[in-house]
Amino acid sequence: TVGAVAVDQRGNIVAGTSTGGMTAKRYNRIGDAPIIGAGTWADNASCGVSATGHGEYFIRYNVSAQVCSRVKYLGESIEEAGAHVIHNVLLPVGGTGGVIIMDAQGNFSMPFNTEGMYRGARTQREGTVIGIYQQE
Amino acid sequence: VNFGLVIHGGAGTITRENMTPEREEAFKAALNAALDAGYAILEAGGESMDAVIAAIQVMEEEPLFNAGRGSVYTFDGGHELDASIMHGGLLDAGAVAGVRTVKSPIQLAREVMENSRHVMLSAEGAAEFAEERGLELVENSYFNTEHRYEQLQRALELLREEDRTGDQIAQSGTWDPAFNMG
Repeated sequence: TVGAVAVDQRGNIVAGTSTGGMTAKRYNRIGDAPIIGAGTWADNASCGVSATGHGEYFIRYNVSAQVCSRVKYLGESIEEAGAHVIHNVLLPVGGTGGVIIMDAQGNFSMPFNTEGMYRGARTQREGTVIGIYQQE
Repeated sequence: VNFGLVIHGGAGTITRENMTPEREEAFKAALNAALDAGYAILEAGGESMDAVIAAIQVMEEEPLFNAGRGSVYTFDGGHELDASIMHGGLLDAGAVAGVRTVKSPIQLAREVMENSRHVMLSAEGAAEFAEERGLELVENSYFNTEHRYEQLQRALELLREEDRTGDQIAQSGTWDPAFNMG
Protein backbone atom coordinates (compact mmCIF):
# COMPACT_ATOMS: atom_id res chain seq x y z
CA THR A 1 0.00 0.00 0.00
CA VAL A 2 1.22 3.49 -0.81
CA GLY A 3 -0.05 6.85 0.36
CA ALA A 4 0.63 10.56 0.55
CA VAL A 5 -0.52 13.53 2.59
CA ALA A 6 0.30 17.07 1.46
CA VAL A 7 -0.33 20.62 2.61
CA ASP A 8 -0.03 23.39 0.03
CA GLN A 9 0.77 27.09 0.33
CA ARG A 10 -2.91 27.86 0.96
CA GLY A 11 -2.97 25.47 3.91
CA ASN A 12 -5.16 22.83 2.29
CA ILE A 13 -4.51 19.25 3.36
CA VAL A 14 -5.13 16.33 0.99
CA ALA A 15 -4.63 12.65 1.82
CA GLY A 16 -4.63 9.73 -0.61
CA THR A 17 -4.02 5.98 -0.54
CA SER A 18 -3.61 3.34 -3.28
CA THR A 19 -3.11 -0.40 -2.92
CA GLY A 20 -3.05 -3.78 -4.56
CA GLY A 21 -4.62 -5.31 -1.48
CA MET A 22 -3.70 -8.60 0.13
CA THR A 23 -1.85 -11.59 -1.32
CA ALA A 24 -4.15 -14.47 -2.28
CA LYS A 25 -7.31 -12.64 -1.28
CA ARG A 26 -10.67 -14.11 -2.29
CA TYR A 27 -14.34 -13.18 -2.34
CA ASN A 28 -13.61 -9.60 -3.50
CA ARG A 29 -12.12 -8.84 -0.08
CA ILE A 30 -11.56 -5.13 0.39
CA GLY A 31 -9.28 -3.65 3.03
CA ASP A 32 -9.10 -0.22 4.60
CA ALA A 33 -7.42 1.68 1.76
CA PRO A 34 -10.61 2.75 -0.04
CA ILE A 35 -12.62 3.25 3.16
CA ILE A 36 -12.85 6.95 4.01
CA GLY A 37 -12.08 7.27 7.71
CA ALA A 38 -10.27 3.93 7.94
CA GLY A 39 -7.42 4.18 5.42
CA THR A 40 -7.68 7.84 4.43
CA TRP A 41 -8.89 11.01 6.12
CA ALA A 42 -8.27 14.75 5.77
CA ASP A 43 -9.65 17.76 7.63
CA ASN A 44 -7.90 21.12 7.60
CA ALA A 45 -9.07 21.64 11.19
CA SER A 46 -7.01 18.70 12.42
CA CYS A 47 -4.82 16.72 10.03
CA GLY A 48 -4.58 14.37 7.08
CA VAL A 49 -3.80 10.66 7.38
CA SER A 50 -3.01 7.75 5.07
CA ALA A 51 -2.73 4.25 6.54
CA THR A 52 -1.04 0.97 5.67
CA GLY A 53 -1.41 -2.32 7.46
CA HIS A 54 -3.84 -5.03 8.50
CA GLY A 55 -6.96 -3.60 6.93
CA GLU A 56 -9.54 -5.50 8.95
CA TYR A 57 -8.29 -3.75 12.10
CA PHE A 58 -7.91 -0.35 10.48
CA ILE A 59 -11.54 -0.56 9.37
CA ARG A 60 -12.92 -1.64 12.74
CA TYR A 61 -10.98 1.02 14.66
CA ASN A 62 -11.62 3.72 12.04
CA VAL A 63 -7.94 4.51 12.38
CA SER A 64 -7.34 7.51 10.12
CA ALA A 65 -10.35 9.47 11.33
CA GLN A 66 -9.66 8.47 14.93
CA VAL A 67 -6.19 10.05 14.77
CA CYS A 68 -7.65 13.32 13.51
CA SER A 69 -10.49 13.22 16.03
CA ARG A 70 -7.99 13.03 18.89
CA VAL A 71 -6.24 16.11 17.48
CA LYS A 72 -9.52 17.95 16.99
CA TYR A 73 -11.37 17.11 20.18
CA LEU A 74 -8.65 16.25 22.70
CA GLY A 75 -6.18 18.87 21.53
CA GLU A 76 -3.41 16.32 21.12
CA SER A 77 -0.50 16.93 18.78
CA ILE A 78 -0.36 14.72 15.69
CA GLU A 79 2.57 12.86 17.27
CA GLU A 80 0.57 12.10 20.42
CA ALA A 81 -2.59 11.15 18.53
CA GLY A 82 -0.82 8.93 16.01
CA ALA A 83 1.30 7.17 18.62
CA HIS A 84 -1.74 6.52 20.81
CA VAL A 85 -3.81 4.95 18.05
CA ILE A 86 -1.00 2.86 16.56
CA HIS A 87 0.62 1.68 19.80
CA ASN A 88 -2.15 1.80 22.42
CA VAL A 89 -5.29 1.08 20.42
CA LEU A 90 -4.21 -1.15 17.53
CA LEU A 91 -1.24 -3.11 18.84
CA PRO A 92 -2.92 -4.59 21.95
CA VAL A 93 -5.61 -6.15 19.79
CA GLY A 94 -3.19 -7.40 17.13
CA GLY A 95 -3.57 -4.66 14.55
CA THR A 96 -0.28 -4.06 12.78
CA GLY A 97 0.80 -1.31 10.41
CA GLY A 98 1.31 2.43 10.45
CA VAL A 99 0.09 5.83 9.36
CA ILE A 100 1.53 9.03 7.97
CA ILE A 101 0.10 12.26 9.35
CA MET A 102 0.46 15.94 8.41
CA ASP A 103 -1.28 18.99 9.85
CA ALA A 104 -2.03 22.35 8.25
CA GLN A 105 1.21 23.81 9.65
CA GLY A 106 3.29 21.20 7.83
CA ASN A 107 4.14 19.22 10.94
CA PHE A 108 4.34 15.52 10.20
CA SER A 109 4.51 12.19 12.03
CA MET A 110 4.98 8.61 10.77
CA PRO A 111 4.21 6.12 13.59
CA PHE A 112 4.11 2.35 12.96
CA ASN A 113 4.16 -0.82 15.06
CA THR A 114 5.78 -3.23 12.58
CA GLU A 115 9.51 -3.84 12.10
CA GLY A 116 9.59 -1.32 9.28
CA MET A 117 7.63 1.10 7.15
CA TYR A 118 8.85 2.63 3.89
CA ARG A 119 8.35 6.33 4.48
CA GLY A 120 9.53 9.81 3.58
CA ALA A 121 8.75 13.48 4.05
CA ARG A 122 9.84 16.76 2.55
CA THR A 123 8.80 20.14 3.92
CA GLN A 124 9.91 23.70 3.31
CA ARG A 125 11.15 23.94 6.89
CA GLU A 126 12.75 20.56 7.52
CA GLY A 127 13.94 19.32 4.14
CA THR A 128 13.89 15.63 3.30
CA VAL A 129 13.55 12.66 5.66
CA ILE A 130 13.61 9.04 4.43
CA GLY A 131 13.23 5.97 6.63
CA ILE A 132 12.60 2.24 6.45
CA TYR A 133 13.33 0.63 9.83
CA GLN A 134 12.53 1.47 13.44
CA GLN A 135 15.02 3.84 15.13
CA GLU A 136 15.53 5.91 11.99
CA VAL B 1 2.57 28.07 5.50
CA ASN B 2 5.23 25.39 5.89
CA PHE B 3 4.12 23.40 2.86
CA GLY B 4 5.25 19.86 2.20
CA LEU B 5 4.26 16.25 1.93
CA VAL B 6 4.72 12.93 3.68
CA ILE B 7 4.51 9.52 1.99
CA HIS B 8 4.53 5.81 2.77
CA GLY B 9 5.21 2.74 0.67
CA GLY B 10 3.82 0.08 3.00
CA ALA B 11 4.66 -1.40 6.38
CA GLY B 12 5.52 -4.89 7.52
CA THR B 13 8.25 -7.33 8.37
CA ILE B 14 11.05 -5.17 7.00
CA THR B 15 14.38 -5.72 8.73
CA ARG B 16 18.00 -5.11 7.82
CA GLU B 17 18.50 -8.87 7.91
CA ASN B 18 16.06 -9.48 5.05
CA MET B 19 17.16 -6.48 2.98
CA THR B 20 20.12 -6.23 0.59
CA PRO B 21 21.95 -2.88 0.27
CA GLU B 22 20.91 -2.72 -3.39
CA ARG B 23 17.24 -3.24 -2.58
CA GLU B 24 17.39 -0.69 0.23
CA GLU B 25 18.87 1.89 -2.13
CA ALA B 26 16.19 1.10 -4.70
CA PHE B 27 13.45 1.75 -2.15
CA LYS B 28 15.04 5.00 -1.02
CA ALA B 29 15.44 6.17 -4.62
CA ALA B 30 11.78 5.37 -5.32
CA LEU B 31 10.64 7.24 -2.22
CA ASN B 32 12.79 10.21 -3.22
CA ALA B 33 11.31 10.19 -6.72
CA ALA B 34 7.80 10.30 -5.26
CA LEU B 35 8.77 13.19 -2.97
CA ASP B 36 10.36 15.01 -5.90
CA ALA B 37 7.18 14.74 -7.96
CA GLY B 38 4.88 15.98 -5.20
CA TYR B 39 7.13 18.65 -3.75
CA ALA B 40 7.82 20.29 -7.13
CA ILE B 41 4.10 21.01 -7.45
CA LEU B 42 3.85 22.45 -3.94
CA GLU B 43 6.99 24.57 -4.37
CA ALA B 44 5.60 26.07 -7.57
CA GLY B 45 2.44 27.11 -5.71
CA GLY B 46 0.34 24.20 -6.90
CA GLU B 47 -2.42 22.44 -5.01
CA SER B 48 -1.98 19.64 -2.50
CA MET B 49 -4.48 17.57 -4.51
CA ASP B 50 -2.14 17.57 -7.51
CA ALA B 51 0.89 16.91 -5.30
CA VAL B 52 -0.69 13.84 -3.69
CA ILE B 53 -1.75 12.45 -7.06
CA ALA B 54 1.73 13.00 -8.54
CA ALA B 55 3.53 11.37 -5.62
CA ILE B 56 1.21 8.36 -5.53
CA GLN B 57 1.36 7.86 -9.30
CA VAL B 58 5.16 7.57 -9.08
CA MET B 59 4.69 4.79 -6.53
CA GLU B 60 1.89 3.15 -8.52
CA GLU B 61 4.30 2.87 -11.45
CA GLU B 62 7.13 1.54 -9.27
CA PRO B 63 7.08 -2.30 -9.11
CA LEU B 64 8.67 -2.28 -5.65
CA PHE B 65 5.41 -1.18 -4.02
CA ASN B 66 2.08 -2.96 -3.59
CA ALA B 67 0.05 -0.55 -5.73
CA GLY B 68 -0.44 -0.27 -9.49
CA ARG B 69 2.39 -2.17 -11.20
CA GLY B 70 3.75 -4.46 -8.51
CA SER B 71 0.40 -5.11 -6.89
CA VAL B 72 0.03 -8.45 -5.15
CA TYR B 73 -2.00 -11.23 -6.76
CA THR B 74 -5.42 -12.44 -5.74
CA PHE B 75 -6.11 -16.13 -5.04
CA ASP B 76 -7.19 -16.49 -8.68
CA GLY B 77 -3.99 -14.98 -10.06
CA GLY B 78 -5.26 -11.52 -10.97
CA HIS B 79 -5.08 -8.07 -9.45
CA GLU B 80 -7.81 -6.02 -7.74
CA LEU B 81 -6.84 -2.45 -6.87
CA ASP B 82 -8.30 0.03 -4.38
CA ALA B 83 -7.70 3.75 -3.81
CA SER B 84 -9.14 6.77 -2.03
CA ILE B 85 -8.54 10.49 -1.68
CA MET B 86 -9.92 13.24 0.54
CA HIS B 87 -9.69 17.06 0.49
CA GLY B 88 -9.34 18.50 3.99
CA GLY B 89 -10.69 21.92 3.12
CA LEU B 90 -13.86 20.74 1.41
CA LEU B 91 -14.28 17.36 3.14
CA ASP B 92 -14.92 15.94 -0.32
CA ALA B 93 -13.82 12.38 -0.88
CA GLY B 94 -13.61 9.77 -3.63
CA ALA B 95 -12.77 6.08 -3.59
CA VAL B 96 -12.65 3.00 -5.82
CA ALA B 97 -12.52 -0.67 -4.87
CA GLY B 98 -11.78 -3.83 -6.78
CA VAL B 99 -10.77 -2.21 -10.07
CA ARG B 100 -8.86 -4.43 -12.49
CA THR B 101 -8.18 -2.41 -15.62
CA VAL B 102 -7.56 1.21 -14.57
CA LYS B 103 -3.91 2.16 -14.84
CA SER B 104 -4.00 4.74 -12.04
CA PRO B 105 -6.57 3.94 -9.33
CA ILE B 106 -5.72 7.11 -7.38
CA GLN B 107 -6.59 9.21 -10.45
CA LEU B 108 -9.90 7.38 -10.69
CA ALA B 109 -10.60 8.09 -7.01
CA ARG B 110 -10.10 11.78 -7.75
CA GLU B 111 -12.45 11.56 -10.74
CA VAL B 112 -15.10 9.97 -8.52
CA MET B 113 -14.69 12.80 -6.02
CA GLU B 114 -14.73 15.63 -8.54
CA ASN B 115 -16.98 14.36 -11.31
CA SER B 116 -19.58 12.04 -9.83
CA ARG B 117 -22.33 12.38 -7.22
CA HIS B 118 -20.85 9.48 -5.29
CA VAL B 119 -18.03 8.74 -2.89
CA MET B 120 -17.18 5.13 -3.78
CA LEU B 121 -17.48 3.08 -6.96
CA SER B 122 -16.46 -0.54 -7.32
CA ALA B 123 -15.41 -3.20 -9.82
CA GLU B 124 -16.96 -3.10 -13.32
CA GLY B 125 -18.94 0.06 -12.60
CA ALA B 126 -15.82 1.90 -11.57
CA ALA B 127 -14.10 0.79 -14.77
CA GLU B 128 -17.11 1.95 -16.81
CA PHE B 129 -16.91 5.36 -15.13
CA ALA B 130 -13.15 5.51 -15.77
CA GLU B 131 -13.76 4.87 -19.46
CA GLU B 132 -16.41 7.60 -19.59
CA ARG B 133 -13.95 10.03 -17.98
CA GLY B 134 -11.24 9.14 -20.49
CA LEU B 135 -8.83 7.55 -18.05
CA GLU B 136 -6.20 5.15 -19.36
CA LEU B 137 -7.27 1.52 -19.22
CA VAL B 138 -4.88 -1.44 -19.32
CA GLU B 139 -5.05 -5.22 -19.33
CA ASN B 140 -5.02 -6.72 -15.84
CA SER B 141 -1.68 -8.34 -16.75
CA TYR B 142 -0.15 -4.86 -16.88
CA PHE B 143 0.17 -5.10 -13.09
CA ASN B 144 2.07 -8.42 -13.19
CA THR B 145 5.53 -8.74 -11.66
CA GLU B 146 7.68 -11.80 -11.14
CA HIS B 147 8.39 -11.23 -7.45
CA ARG B 148 4.68 -10.85 -6.59
CA TYR B 149 3.89 -14.01 -8.56
CA GLU B 150 6.46 -15.88 -6.50
CA GLN B 151 4.87 -14.46 -3.34
CA LEU B 152 1.51 -15.78 -4.49
CA GLN B 153 2.93 -19.26 -5.04
CA ARG B 154 4.38 -19.26 -1.51
CA ALA B 155 1.09 -18.00 -0.11
CA LEU B 156 -0.90 -20.68 -1.95
CA GLU B 157 1.44 -23.33 -0.64
CA LEU B 158 0.88 -22.02 2.89
CA LEU B 159 -2.86 -22.01 2.33
CA ARG B 160 -2.79 -25.59 1.08
CA GLU B 161 -0.82 -26.63 4.14
CA GLU B 162 -3.20 -24.90 6.51
CA ASP B 163 -6.37 -25.62 4.52
CA ARG B 164 -7.51 -22.06 5.02
CA THR B 165 -8.13 -19.03 2.85
CA GLY B 166 -6.18 -15.80 2.99
CA ASP B 167 -9.23 -14.11 4.44
CA GLN B 168 -9.32 -16.55 7.34
CA ILE B 169 -5.62 -16.02 7.96
CA ALA B 170 -6.18 -12.26 8.05
CA GLN B 171 -8.75 -12.68 10.81
CA SER B 172 -6.75 -15.09 12.93
CA GLY B 173 -4.91 -14.10 16.08
CA THR B 174 -1.67 -15.55 14.75
CA TRP B 175 -1.76 -13.62 11.49
CA ASP B 176 1.71 -12.88 10.18
CA PRO B 177 2.16 -9.40 8.65
CA ALA B 178 4.66 -10.86 6.17
CA PHE B 179 1.87 -12.90 4.60
CA ASN B 180 -0.09 -9.79 3.76
CA MET B 181 2.58 -7.23 3.11
CA GLY B 182 5.33 -9.20 1.46
